Amino acid sequence: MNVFRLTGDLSHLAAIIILLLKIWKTRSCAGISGKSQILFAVVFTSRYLDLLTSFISLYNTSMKVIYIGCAYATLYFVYMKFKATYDGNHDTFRVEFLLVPVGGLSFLVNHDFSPLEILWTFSIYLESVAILPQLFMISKTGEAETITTHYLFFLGLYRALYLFNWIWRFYFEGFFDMIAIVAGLVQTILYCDFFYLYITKVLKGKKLSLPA
Amino acid sequence: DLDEMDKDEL
Repeated sequence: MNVFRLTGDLSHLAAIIILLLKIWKTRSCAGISGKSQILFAVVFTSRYLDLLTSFISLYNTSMKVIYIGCAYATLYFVYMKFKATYDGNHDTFRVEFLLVPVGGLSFLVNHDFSPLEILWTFSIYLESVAILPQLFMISKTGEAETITTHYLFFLGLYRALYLFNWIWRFYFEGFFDMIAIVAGLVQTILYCDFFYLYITKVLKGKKLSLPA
Repeated sequence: DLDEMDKDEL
């Protein structure tokens, strides 16, 4: 555990809690892509199956349980409790275009051809692109609520901090995991355009809106 | 050995 890893995890946690609080306080999930939230729930579920097979640490177990719990709570909010506010007409990204190639790739490029390992690999690849329905939705409506941009910022920052964590671990522990690193790079790159808008607009007090 | 594989990260 190093400072990048810890701040990465906390940034991830912050993103998840910001989203839940936003929906709860405003009683609305307008502007949130339910499809991205489904993909994140699939990511956590397929990656953290090792909760049932191995114990790593209290920290590890609690974070996994919190992430999974929050992911399903978010889904409950979007598709049940606040369903009337869900903007499904704008949430039109075709997730099969992500699930099929990601599923195929996880069978082809993995560390070990075993069910748990393939599911872990699948979750790593899927996470790297799971935000695309949300970004697509924003590009379609041309705007995002400021609180939604804070959510996206922390979600993007988390994997960027993990990249520094992996650099740290390579130098000080000789550890590296090529699958996680490449997927983490892809994931971070997808946020770059958003980071630019966040810094140049949202942090200067302006709403995030895209030119028509 | 896969049992040694690092799955500590989230």
